[in-house]
This record gives sequence, structure tokens and C-alpha cells, in this order.
Amino acid sequence: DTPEGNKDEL
Amino acid sequence: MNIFRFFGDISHLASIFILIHKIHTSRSCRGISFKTQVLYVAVFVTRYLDLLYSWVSLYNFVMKVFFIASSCYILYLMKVRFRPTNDPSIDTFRVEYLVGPCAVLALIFNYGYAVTEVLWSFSIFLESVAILPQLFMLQRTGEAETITTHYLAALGAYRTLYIPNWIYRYFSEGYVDPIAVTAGLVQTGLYLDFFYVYFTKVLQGQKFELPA
Repeated sequence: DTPEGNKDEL
Repeated sequence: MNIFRFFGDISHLASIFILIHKIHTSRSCRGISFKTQVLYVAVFVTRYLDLLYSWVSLYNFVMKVFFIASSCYILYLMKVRFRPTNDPSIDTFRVEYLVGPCAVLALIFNYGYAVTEVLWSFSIFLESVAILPQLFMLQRTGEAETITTHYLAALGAYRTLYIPNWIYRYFSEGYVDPIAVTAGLVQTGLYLDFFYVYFTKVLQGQKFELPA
């Protein structure tokens, strides 16, 4: 799991 | 995607259409903060850099391109097409007080030390305060055209709807994005005063006027 934010959100 | 986020995005789209409609029909950008609009371009460009290297969905792609293009188009309307109607002398909020702290916060709070990650964080923080020059201008003039208040209400609704979206995502996916949520709560909070006047005055058919 990569430490990413809600990158699918706008 | 859930219903809250979908309607949040629709509300965001609506806000931009309302703003463009207002400028075109009144042939004027009076009452609109150019600084806020510049900040939105900065927000979209720094956040949607991933257009260049990652694919989420057609929906996501179209929306990102639309937000970048429409925000640039609004700058064009304000600075070129209807330039004489833009009055910089009342748009006096110091944006460096927003951009500087957001840059510092992005360097401290991010999901990885890569240029794109830091810029993504920066865009989240900057978006949360980008409306301040606009609200400051409203505060200064003490009144607003009704259509401008509809623009702000749609923009505020978009942020408000993202909150139930995050709650929904927490329960359905067990996932929380602390940066987006914190900044989102701050951003929504900034609209509370505005919403109060909007609901108690504008939606009752009165003009948007702040108490002296």
C-alpha cells in the first residue's frame, strides 16, 4: 500500500 | 464514487457555470476577486499534474481538464475581455500570506517527498483558503449581486458535500486522508458566515447585505 491521499478525488 | 462526492463535483461544476454565466450576461466581473480566481488556477494546475502520468477514470480526466481550462478561461474573461469592469483597488487581500504558509505546510505535511506529492499537498492547503480574497472583498463592499452569492453557495456546497463523502468512505473503505479532511474542514468552516447570510437573506428573496 502506497502512502497516498485521496488522489481519485477532485 | 458515492452520491455525496458526485453531487459535490456537480455542485463545483455548477459554481463555475454560474460564474461564467454571470460575467457573460452582466458583461462584467464586478464583485469577483481576481486573486481568488488566480489561486484556483494554481490549485488545479498543481493538483492535476497527475494528468500527465496517471489514469484514474474518464470521469476524473474530463473533470480535471475542465477545471483547469475553465479557471484559465475565467482569468481571460477578467483580465482581457471584461478588463475595464475588474477593479483591483477593492481586491486587496495579500495572497502571499496564503501562499507562503501553504507552501510551508505542504513541506511538513505530505504523503512523500516527491515534487508531485508536495505540490498535491500544497494544492489541498491552498484550496482551503483560496476563497478568502473573495470573502474579504465581500466583507469590504458589504453587499453582493445575487448571482455572485449563488456562485459562492454552489462552491461552498461542493466542499460541504465532500465531508459526508469522507465519512462514507471511512465506513465503506476504512480509509481516511488526514490532509484532505483537515483542509476540507477548514475550507468548509470559512463558508459558515456566508451560508448564514445566504440562507437567512438571499434565499428569502432579499439582497445579500452584511450588517454595517
